[in-house]
This record gives sequence, structure tokens and C-alpha cells, in this order.
Amino acid sequence: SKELFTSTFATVQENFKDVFQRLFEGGRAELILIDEGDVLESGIEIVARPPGKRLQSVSLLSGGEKALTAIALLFALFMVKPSPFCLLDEIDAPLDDVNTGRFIHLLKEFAKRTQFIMITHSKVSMEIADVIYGVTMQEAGVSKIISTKFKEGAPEGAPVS
Amino acid sequence: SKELFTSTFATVQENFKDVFQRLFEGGRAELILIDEGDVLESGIEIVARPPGKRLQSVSLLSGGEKALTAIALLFALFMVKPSPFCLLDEIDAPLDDVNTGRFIHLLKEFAKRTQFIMITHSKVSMEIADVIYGVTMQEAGVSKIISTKFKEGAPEGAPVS
Amino acid sequence: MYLKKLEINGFKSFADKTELLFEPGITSVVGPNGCGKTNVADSVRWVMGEQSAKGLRASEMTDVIFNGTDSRKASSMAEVTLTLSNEDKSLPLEYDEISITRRVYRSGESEYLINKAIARLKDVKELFMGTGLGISAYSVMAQGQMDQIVTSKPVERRAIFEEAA
Amino acid sequence: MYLKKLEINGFKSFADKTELLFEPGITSVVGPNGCGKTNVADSVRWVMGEQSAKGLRASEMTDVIFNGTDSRKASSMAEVTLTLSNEDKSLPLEYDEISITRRVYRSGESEYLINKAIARLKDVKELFMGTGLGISAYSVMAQGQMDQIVTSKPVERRAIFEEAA
Ligand SMILES: Nc1ncnc2c1ncn2[C@@H]1O[C@H](COP(=O)(O)OP(=O)(O)OP(=O)(O)O)[C@@H](O)[C@H]1O
Ligand SMILES: Nc1ncnc2c1ncn2[C@@H]1O[C@H](COP(=O)(O)OP(=O)(O)OP(=O)(O)O)[C@@H](O)[C@H]1O
Ligand SMILES: [Mg+2]
Ligand SMILES: [Mg+2]
Repeated sequence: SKELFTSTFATVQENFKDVFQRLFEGGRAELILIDEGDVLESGIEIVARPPGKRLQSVSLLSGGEKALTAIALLFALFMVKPSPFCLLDEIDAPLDDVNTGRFIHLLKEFAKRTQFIMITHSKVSMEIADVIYGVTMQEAGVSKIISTKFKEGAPEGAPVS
Repeated sequence: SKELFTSTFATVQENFKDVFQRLFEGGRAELILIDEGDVLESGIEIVARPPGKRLQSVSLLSGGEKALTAIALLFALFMVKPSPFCLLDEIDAPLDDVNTGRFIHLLKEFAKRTQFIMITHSKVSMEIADVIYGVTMQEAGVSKIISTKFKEGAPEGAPVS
Repeated sequence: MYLKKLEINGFKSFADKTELLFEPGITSVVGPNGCGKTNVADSVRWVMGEQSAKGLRASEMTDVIFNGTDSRKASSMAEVTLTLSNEDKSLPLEYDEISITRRVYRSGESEYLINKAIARLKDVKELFMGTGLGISAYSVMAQGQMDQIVTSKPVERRAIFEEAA
Repeated sequence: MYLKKLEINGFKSFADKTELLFEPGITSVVGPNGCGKTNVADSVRWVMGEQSAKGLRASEMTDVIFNGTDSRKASSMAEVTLTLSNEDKSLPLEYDEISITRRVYRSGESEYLINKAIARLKDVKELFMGTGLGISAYSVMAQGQMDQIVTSKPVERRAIFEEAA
């Protein structure tokens, strides 16, 4: 219905502005309905300006800036109706260490109410995990899991199966 | 012409098989003309099997395995008519440290005849560089370059402009 | 409610029965290229009702059954069980724990179970509805698909929105 | 033949005249997200004759002119010069060094120069032909486009082949 979309969209707009500024430590971003008169069909435009830079088309943003903007938008959508758990598959891959740090700082906050399972290659990201599962293929073509708990004291590697 | 395509394709097929096996340290890959009877229009299929795994559609390969297969194919094509220089923009991003090591080992060999300019975030990749250029944005929105030579002795940081 | 356990057996590269236990907070999954991490994410989407083989990188659903190696025979079926805690009763059942199982056989036949009792896909979908766990509610953010939401055309982006809202 | 020097002035984030010197072997370009590394790659493709604004992430060609910041005015033009060594005479000119310059003005007007003499795009293309330096011969392998060659349909992959062969 028109009211449902309009109110949801307004919430996502607010969330997106906010999360973007937290991830970029400044700058500004907006979600815009291209055709305000046709709420049920209108396309949605993104405008994003990293701090200190001038506003341009999002296409000119760098690989890492696009990834960080996408993360801001996905979390803005997620916040509308948060799932109890959320699986992230290498969404931090294009981010440098500084941006990865800002991303996981945000994640730690969301993690108070949502359980996150984060697949990553980044050592910076692994640092905030409470538990780490290592997946290995000692035997070619067959996956095995080893868990390493970190929450209390020294890690212990123990095959889980 | 038909002969030109057929001989070029045969060369790429050979190169691809070879480079794939060097990057994966085993396994097997093929390039296949779907319609052998219609050489000038036929689509091209890729078949790739990492070592120890059974043959399946390339779609089931992992992100890193697809990236390594793409690198093998791009170098197979490149070898047909090598440019004097080649610019690589973060093509090692999806690779773990072991695969990055195999990739740069191959690159070192190609570098005897081709000059490579490699944009990367990976510390493993940076290690084979003869010269490193750092790009910075001390002043917001304005790029500056600092060069660090490595070939002879200690690195020296010097603004280039 | 939270995810307590994931059991993967015969699904993709998980030839042997594998169990992952989860706690609230952040769990990291790590390992080299091709070792099976995204396959873990695929198993979660699959047990939650993913209908598109393409969405799991496969051509047909039976492609997700472990298909053997030089030293191992292929499996005859794939089975994944997801166990959720329901202590806060956010799911409309009296149990403290809810487990959802999905199986697929070489014939292509598929089975769903809720707490070990045969159920239909429809029952599984109804169970998740309203708790934000349907696979269209961003409970899985996939490798390599993040870029699309920023680079896609306004109309395509609209479609992504509609799925979430 | 090899790449000796790249001079970037007013192109994208390179507001000030910037010079990179190259030697045979491997040169690495590093730095944080958004600092200008891919812009360096774009400047090379551009000076070699890239005609598609979209291929440079822009909507129109004038988008590649430095467009200012809070403390800097926008540039009125973008200029990139690529200098190649020609000691082995692989390019059909008697010079030991060949430099190719491209400029674009806010009006959209574009200029090419070969060794500081006005030339046409056609001349630049002929110069590169046969030495494997045209932009379709994989002299630039781009971020995020590697996946496509493996995941695309057979007919699309054919198109990529035709460009290289
Ligand atoms: N039905 C199947 N049977 C056996 N192996 C399979 C099956 N389906 C997929 N695989 C294997 O699983 C591997 C891919 O695993 P996955 O995508 O989980 O890797 P990953 O850990 O995410 O790696 P990356 O870090 O590169 O993304 C492939 O090598 C593929 O051959
Ligand atoms: N015409 C222009 N004027 C000023 N700045 C521009 C212009 N065009 C692009 N930029 C800026 O250049 C930046 C992108 O640079 P680039 O793509 O080279 O980053 P990068 O170093 O490759 O980063 P990453 O590691 O994230 O890929 C963007 O922030 C963009 O705003
Ligand atoms: Mg993966
Ligand atoms: Mg880049």
C-alpha cells in the first residue's frame, strides 16, 4: 500500500543518512524517489558524498567507497525489520584496514540485538569475533570445521566433527 | 577469418590449460567451442577442475577459485599478443595468501618480458614490486603520489610532485 | 530468538556430518579459498527455503548433494538442520527450541521437517514469516552482490527495496 | 618498448600536476580506499583513446576533469601525457621516445598530441596498432571485472575473445 511504502521508505532514508555518516565519519548521503508523484512505481536514486569531496554521481566513487555505501544501505534496510541473525559473506573484502575498523565498530553495536555470522579473510574483522570457526579441506574436496573459542581466555582448537 | 580464429583459439586453449595448472598446482581446465561446426559464431565454454575435486560447473567454484581461473584465462589471452605493459587493478583481491603467492610467482615470470603496474591492497603482492608508489589524499579530495624505491637497499620516501 | 545450531550432512563439500554451535554475538568463519565457507552460507539459505538453484550457484537443486572425490563416493542425499532457540516465544509454537530440516535426494525429491515431523515448504515459510527470518529480509548478505545495490539502475534498486519492505 | 612516464594534471582527483616514472619490471600502486589508484589506471586508458565515459565510471567525458573541493576550485581542463621508450623502434617513428597527450576542456572539446604536435585520435590508434597496446588487448585488467569472464554466458565470453584475437 502507498502509506506502508512511504513510511518504510522514510525510515530507510533516515537510517541510511545516519549509518553512512557513521561509516564515513562525515560526508552525506541521501535516498531519493525519482518520481515523488508516483510513489508505488518510482525508481530510487542514491546520492553519496564522502567527507571533504564534492558531490558527484555514485559511479565515480572508488571500489571501497561503493562497498561502504552499500553496507550503509543494507544496514539501513536491515534496521527496518531486523532478523534475529544475519550472515555476512566477505562484505568487508574491498575495504582497507581503516574502513574495516569502522565497519566492525558498527557491527559490534548491532550485535547487541542481532547475532552475526561473518565469513571473512580480514584479520582486522576477525578480531571482534567472540567465536571463530575455521573451515579446512585437509582431505581434498571434503570440508571440515575446527572451532576456536575466544570469549574467555586462551583459544583452544578442537575439531567439531 | 576462420583460420585466424581457429589457430588463435588453439593457442589460447594450450595457454589456458598450462597457466591454470601452474596457478592451481594441479587440476585441469579446458576451453571448449560449443559448436565446432560453426567456428565463427560458436559460444565458448569453460571447464575447470581444481586439484583433488571432481568436475562440476564453474558456477559452483568458490569466489577465490573463480578469480584464479579468470586470471589464468586473462593471461592465456594476453600471451597471444603481449602488450609491452599491463596494468592490473586489484585482481588479487579475492585470493587468500597462498593463492596470491602463486599468482605473483607467475607474474614475476611474465615480468621478464612485460612491464606490470599492479594496484593492490595485499601485502603479499607488494613484496614482489621493484618500485612502490603510494597514493595519498592528505588534502581531502586531492590525490598526491609518494614513491618508495625498493630495488637497491633501503626504501626512501620522496614526494614525486 | 537466536540461532543455536547448524548441522550439515552431504550438502556440497560437507561430505561428513558437521555441526556448528552458535551463541549470541559475533561468530567469524575463516579459511582458505574453496574450503567451504560460502557453502555454509548456502546451507543456511537452503534450509530456510531457497527455491532458486541459481541462487546457490547450481544449475539444478540436486547439484547441492556432495558429488564425491577421487577417494570418496558421492552422497545419495543432502540434509541440513537449523536449530533456533525459542525461549522468548517469538515463533508461534510452544517449544523452547525449534529445528527445521531440509533434505534432497538424487531423484530430486525434497523433504522438510519441523521438529522431526514432516512438514510442507508452506509451513516452513509461515513459521519464519513475521520474525524477519525469510531469506528476502537480508538475513544473508552475499559475497560479490553488495556492489549491485549501488551501481544498479533506479528501477532495479526499487525491486531490491520492495523485497525488504 | 616500455612505459617511461605518466603525467596527470587536472584528471579526476589529480588536481595538481603529478608525475610517475616507470622502469621495466613490477611497479606496485598502493594506498587507502578512494585515494586515487584506479584513477591512475583510468588516466592510462583515457590517454590511450578510451571513448566510453561509462568505461571510466563517468556519465560524460567532461566528468573526468577535476571538479574541485571545499578549498579548491575546479579545473578548466584535464590533461594526461604517456611517454614510451622507443629505443627498439617497435613504433613506426624515428624518435627514441614517444609521448602521447590527451586533453579535454569543459566545453567537451578534446585534443590529442603526439610528441607535442596536434594529432587525431586516428593517428593515436594507428600508432598503437600492432604493438598490442590498444585498450582492447588486455593492457588493463580492471577491478571487479575478472569474475565476468568466468561467470558470463558462452556467447558473451565469445565477444571477449573476439576483442583479444
Ligand atoms: N555438490 C558438491 N559436491 C562436492 N563439492 C562441492 C559441491 N558443490 C560445491 N563444491 C565445492 O565447494 C567449493 C566451494 O566452496 P565455497 O564456495 O564454500 O568456498 P569458500 O570457502 O567460500 O572460498 P572463497 O574464500 O574462495 O570464497 C568448490 O571447490 C566446489 O567444487
Ligand atoms: N572529476 C573528479 N574530480 C574530483 N574527484 C574525483 C573526480 N572523479 C573521481 N573523483 C574521486 O576519486 C575518488 C575515487 O578514486 P579511485 O577510484 O582512484 O580510488 P581507489 O584508490 O582506487 O580506491 P579503492 O581502493 O577503494 O578502489 C572518488 O572519491 C571520487 O570522488
Ligand atoms: Mg566464498
Ligand atoms: Mg580502485
